[in-house]
Amino acid sequence: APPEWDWRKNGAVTKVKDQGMCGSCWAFSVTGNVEGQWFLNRGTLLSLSEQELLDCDKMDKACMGGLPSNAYSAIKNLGGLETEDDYSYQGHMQACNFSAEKAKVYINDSVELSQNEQKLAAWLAKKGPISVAINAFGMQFYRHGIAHPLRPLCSPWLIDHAVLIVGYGNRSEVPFWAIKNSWGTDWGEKGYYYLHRGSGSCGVNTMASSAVVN
Amino acid sequence: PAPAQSGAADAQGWGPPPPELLGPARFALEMYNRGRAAGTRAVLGAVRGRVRRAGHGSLYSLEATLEEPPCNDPTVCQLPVSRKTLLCSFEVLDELGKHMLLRRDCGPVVTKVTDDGNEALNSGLPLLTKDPLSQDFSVKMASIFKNFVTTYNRTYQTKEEAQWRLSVFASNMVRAQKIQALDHGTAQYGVTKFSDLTEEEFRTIYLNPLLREVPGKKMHLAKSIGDP
Repeated sequence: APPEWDWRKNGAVTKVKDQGMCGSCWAFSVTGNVEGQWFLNRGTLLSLSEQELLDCDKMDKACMGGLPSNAYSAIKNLGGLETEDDYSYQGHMQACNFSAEKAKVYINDSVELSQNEQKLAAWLAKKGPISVAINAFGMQFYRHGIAHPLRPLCSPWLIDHAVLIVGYGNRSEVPFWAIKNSWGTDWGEKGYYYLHRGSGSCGVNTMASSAVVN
Repeated sequence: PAPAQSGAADAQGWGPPPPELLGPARFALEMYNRGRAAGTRAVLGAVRGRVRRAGHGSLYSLEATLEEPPCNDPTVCQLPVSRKTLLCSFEVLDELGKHMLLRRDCGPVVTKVTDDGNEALNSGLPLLTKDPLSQDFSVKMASIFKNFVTTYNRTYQTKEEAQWRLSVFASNMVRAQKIQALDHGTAQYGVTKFSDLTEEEFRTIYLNPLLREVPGKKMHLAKSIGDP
């Protein structure tokens, strides 16, 4: 893997979004991944609809939570995702209003990624942003810098927040993952969270996944 | 003092340090006196506290009184002080027998709760005003909270809610400090747009417990990069 990589500089990442008062982080993590996959495999960066997943993904629980692996499956079964503009975000569940004709992207499959962080970095640099799930310990008060909580306090077994890794690198020799969150740009570093890389910090390597677009 | 519960010296009353707290209390005193010549060192008084265990570590939250020795040397202190009692709170992490001082707050013992006429503060911070924290801490907290309300455009329906949110905000500032002390990266923690939410509210509204409770659909493993 290259020493550092940042898909924001390569056009594969849309602007930071805001899930509002809703536990829909899983939907933002997945749409962020599919946006990257569609860009890298079909050449167009589209901002995709999380509301469609909240309303139409019956395997998951909208604002009460959901799983990326279920969401990929739902996107496949539904026949694709509409854009953010066509199916805009409301922050609460409504009746499903999806129409296949309006779907602008589709996915063929989804895969689970390695738990080895070096392999994850190599995969990211080659294949695109990665959906991950982490323990959100400390994130309520995070302002900036590279977070590296003590392991007992940020256990990889207590995963409770899904986000998107868009890059990695080093700051003053401290390795980090650059993570796109969905709490708006007025949180963290303009909406981004930087987490220590290489130590399995907060379980960042335990639930890495991606859609596959042929 | 109440007898220590087995395995946890939890919420002890004041008194000589119970055996469980003796080690970390002595370590905290040693850190406090570091660099002081003999005869100028403070002495440990009463101790109370509790311990939280996690993994291989134990986190001791201690409150202790320290007796500063009389100070008659004008080169050391301007006014001769016969004897000064300090009330300190310490956080000591004990990992596999190795102690680490995470936080130390000391101040003169406050003998009575001052009534400075700022009801919103006092009534909203019942715990804090009983703490040995100085009055200017409360005033500072109120101004930080005011900045928070302005920055994030907060509105509260009633005065009671404002008081409640102020007290949540103040205790969150303390929580953020603890998280800061326990982070060995370069992250800075402090006031964010979520600083007036309790931990419970934040978890319920913004997080996704399903991620650890429910196994998702099984996906096959991606080939590694470079894998022929």
